[in-house]
Amino acid sequence: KQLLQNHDEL
Amino acid sequence: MNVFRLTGDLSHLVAIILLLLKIWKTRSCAGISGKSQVMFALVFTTRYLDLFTNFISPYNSVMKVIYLGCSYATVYMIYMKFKASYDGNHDTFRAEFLIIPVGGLAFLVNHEFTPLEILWTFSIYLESVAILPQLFMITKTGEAETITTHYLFALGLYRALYLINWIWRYYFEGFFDLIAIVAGCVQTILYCDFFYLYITKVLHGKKLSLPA
Repeated sequence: KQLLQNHDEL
Repeated sequence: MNVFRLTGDLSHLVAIILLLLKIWKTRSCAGISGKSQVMFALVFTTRYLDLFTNFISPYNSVMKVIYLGCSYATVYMIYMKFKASYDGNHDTFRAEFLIIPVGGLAFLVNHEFTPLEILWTFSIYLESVAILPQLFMITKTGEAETITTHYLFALGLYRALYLINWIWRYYFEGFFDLIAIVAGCVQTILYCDFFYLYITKVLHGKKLSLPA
């Protein structure tokens, strides 16, 4: 499952 | 972090710095769409609010600050410092036709209905179309300076490399972010026509000019 609000890209 | 993500980020950095240097060295922002640049500043501002809430890595924070700083410096040069050279007459794309629908979409289609998440989604959607005023301006004037085309190529390449990064991450990490992927595809597709012209003309030493 993808982690929400962990936007690790720029 | 994989090699496609890193080269994508660096390509993005090269694009931003190239544009800034071009304006600084020539003391002119002729042929550059101020509207696209304002939208990019808005993209970075709404996306990087998490600088204050979510620490990821020193690399991540430093790059965010550089992107933000360069983006604001570019807008400052276009609308303040070298205002006289700004080609406003040809920069006629209606930005509100992009910003309003994109804002509406960010409210409707997002991962989570919270202010930060909606703003992040807005930035992703807006980035995908923010280059349209610039491309529209080139279509209108029928030409672009070679250095401007290098800027656009690096900017388009960045998202294309991100697409490969997302395929990589899906296979090797099981990670995917559908909002970013769909918007990233749209963004890359917008550059296809330009990529074709860049490869067939600019790389062969010709200036990018469109048939009248």
